[in-house]
Amino acid sequence: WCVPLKSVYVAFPHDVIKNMTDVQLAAEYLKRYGYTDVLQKSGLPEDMSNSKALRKLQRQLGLDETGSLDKATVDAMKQPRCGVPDIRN
Amino acid sequence: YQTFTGDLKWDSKDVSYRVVNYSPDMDASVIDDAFARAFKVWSDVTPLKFTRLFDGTADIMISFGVGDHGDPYPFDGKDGLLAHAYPPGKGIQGDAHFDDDEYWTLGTGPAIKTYYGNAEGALCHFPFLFEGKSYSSCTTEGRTDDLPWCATTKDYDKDKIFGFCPSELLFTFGGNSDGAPCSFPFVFLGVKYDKCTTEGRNDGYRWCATTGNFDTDKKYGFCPNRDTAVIGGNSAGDPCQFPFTFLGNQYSACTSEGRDDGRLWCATTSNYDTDKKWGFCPDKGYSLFLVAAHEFGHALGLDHSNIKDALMYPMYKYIKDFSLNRDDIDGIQYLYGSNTGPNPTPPEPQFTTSSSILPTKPTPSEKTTTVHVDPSQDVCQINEFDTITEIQKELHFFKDGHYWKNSKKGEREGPFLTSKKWPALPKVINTAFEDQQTQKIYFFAGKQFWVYTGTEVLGPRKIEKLGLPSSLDKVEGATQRGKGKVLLFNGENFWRLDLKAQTIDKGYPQFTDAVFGGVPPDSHDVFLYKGSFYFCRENFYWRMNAKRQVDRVGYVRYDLLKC
Repeated sequence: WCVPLKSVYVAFPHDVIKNMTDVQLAAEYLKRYGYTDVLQKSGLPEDMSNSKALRKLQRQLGLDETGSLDKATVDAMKQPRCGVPDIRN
Repeated sequence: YQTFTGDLKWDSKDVSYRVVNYSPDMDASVIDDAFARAFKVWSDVTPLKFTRLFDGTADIMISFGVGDHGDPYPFDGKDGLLAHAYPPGKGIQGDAHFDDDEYWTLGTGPAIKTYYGNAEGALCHFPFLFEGKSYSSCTTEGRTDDLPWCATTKDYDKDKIFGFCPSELLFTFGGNSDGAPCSFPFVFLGVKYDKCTTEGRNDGYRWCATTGNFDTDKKYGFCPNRDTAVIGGNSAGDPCQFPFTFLGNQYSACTSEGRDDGRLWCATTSNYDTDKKWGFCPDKGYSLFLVAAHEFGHALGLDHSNIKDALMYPMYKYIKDFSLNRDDIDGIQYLYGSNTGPNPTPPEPQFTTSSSILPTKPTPSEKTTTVHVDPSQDVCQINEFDTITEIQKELHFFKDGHYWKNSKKGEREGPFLTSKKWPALPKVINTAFEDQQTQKIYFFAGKQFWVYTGTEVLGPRKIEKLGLPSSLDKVEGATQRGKGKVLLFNGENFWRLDLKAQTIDKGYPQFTDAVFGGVPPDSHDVFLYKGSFYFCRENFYWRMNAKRQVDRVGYVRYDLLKC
C-alpha cells in the first residue's frame, strides 16, 4: 500500500496556470510584475540579470535576499496576489 | 507605503463608484455590502466620502471579468492573479477589475445567502443535519422539485429553519428578465438547451432564456453559480459529475491526480478522457471584501507596500478581524489627510428646560428661556442630519437641537429651536414620524421615545415597551406603511410596529437588505416622502419606489433642501 503512485501530469485545456518549471514560473513572474525589462531614466533598458531581479523581488516581498531561486521565493511566487506590478517603469 | 509616481490622487473628497456587473458566486447584496465595507476601510481614516452611482460613469468603475476582459492586462484563470486596479484619473484610471475565475466568498468558504423559506435571507450553515445526515453543501434531498436548499442553523431536524440556495431554477441575475428563473428547455439559434450555457458568449458566463424561445422572445438572464459548481477550468459553473473517468480510472470525489500543484479538480461530464470538461472544486475562496479593500487602495492612489502585514502588500492573506495597518493609514493620509481631528461643533443654544421630563403637558409657568438661533448657521453646510421626516406635509430636517422645514409653498424655513416646539425632546433625536391617522408625532432618541399630540407629550418611555429588543441602542429610521403600521429601522434590521396595539408584529426583525435591496446597509436615517422610501447616508440619499427599485441616488442638500 505504500508503493508510490506513478503520477502522470496532464495539460488541462483552458488552464492558464500551466504546469511549468520553477525557472519558467520565475521568468514569467519577474516580467509580469515589473522586475525585468526595466527601463532606465534615459529610456535605455537596465542591465537586469535574473539574480539582480530576484534580489529586488525578495526585498520587495520581505524575503531573504539570496539572489537565487530558493524555495521561499518560489513559494511566494505561487501565492495568490494583486495583478498590479510591484515595479513600475 | 508607496504612492504612484506623481502622487496620483482624486481632486475631490467626494469619490463616486459604480458596480458595473456581478459575480455569479455570491448574491448581489452580499457583493454590494463587501464593496461598501471595503470603501469604509478608507473613509474611516480620511475625509474621503464614497457615493455609489447606479448608471453613468463613476470615478471608480468596478467590474468582474475573466481572461482577456478588455484591458491590456488579462486575468490568468483560477488563483494566481486575483484582481487589479488603476490609480486615480480619467477613463479607465481608478477602475477596479476582479478575476471571475476566482471563487469569490467572504474568505471562509461558500457564503450562500438563502431565499424564501423561513430563514429570512440568512446564510446557509454548513454542515447542517437533515434527517440525521450531515450536509456540507446545499441539497435537493427531501424535495421533488430539484430546488437546492440548506438549513441556516446546524440542525434542521431540531430548528426547522431553512431557505433555498441560489440556482437557475430560482432566479437569474443581470440580463433583461428582472430575475426570472430559467425556462428549460429553451431554444437558442434553433438548438434546444436544457441547462445554462455559455454558447453565444465569449466571456464564459453562463446564461439561459427565461422563456421557451430566446430566438423569438430575446428574454435572458445569467445563471447564479450553485455552491457545488466548479471554478475556472473550461466548465465554470457546471457541477462535478461523479463518478468520472480520468486516464481510465474512475473517481467519485475531487482529485489532484494529473496536476503537480496539488489542487483538487473534477470532471463535469462522466468521462474526462473523451470530453475534456473540467474545473476546480470549490474551496474557501477569496474574501471579496479584503481584495476589494486592497484594490480600492490602488484606486485611491496607493501602490504596493513591502510591509507584510499591510493591506497594500501584494499577496493575499485571509484575516478574520481586519484592521488597517499603520503603514496603510500613513499612506492614505499622506494623500488625503486624516479625519481624526475634532469635528466643528455648532454653537450651543442657551436655553433652560426642566431637567426631569414628565409625561405631562408643559405649563405656562415652566420657564423656557431661549436665545436667538444664529441665522448664519447654514443648513446647506450640514453633512448629516439627525433625522429627516415629513410632519404635516412638510419635510423637516433635524440637527443638534435645531430644525428646518420645507414649507408647503416649497420655501425653506428655519432654523428653529426644537425645544421651543417640542420641549420634552433631547437635543439629538434619531428618528421621528407622524401617525397619519391620529396626527400624533413619535420621536425616538437612544433607547427612549416620546409621543406628541399637539402640545401634550407622553414620555420618555423605553423602546422596549414597544417590543423592541433591549439590546437595541436606537431607532434610526421610520416609515409609515398603510394604516396603523410603521416600519422601524436600525442598520441591517427592521421591525413593523402596530400603532394601535403599540407593539411590534410577529415575524420581526427582518433583514433590511432582504426587502430593500440596493440601499446602504449603514443608512443612518430612513423616511417616507411623497410615496418613496429614502435611505440616507451622510449627505446622500437612495430613493426607492413602491416597486422596491432604487430609482435615484441624490444629494440631500441639493434635491431636498434646494440649496
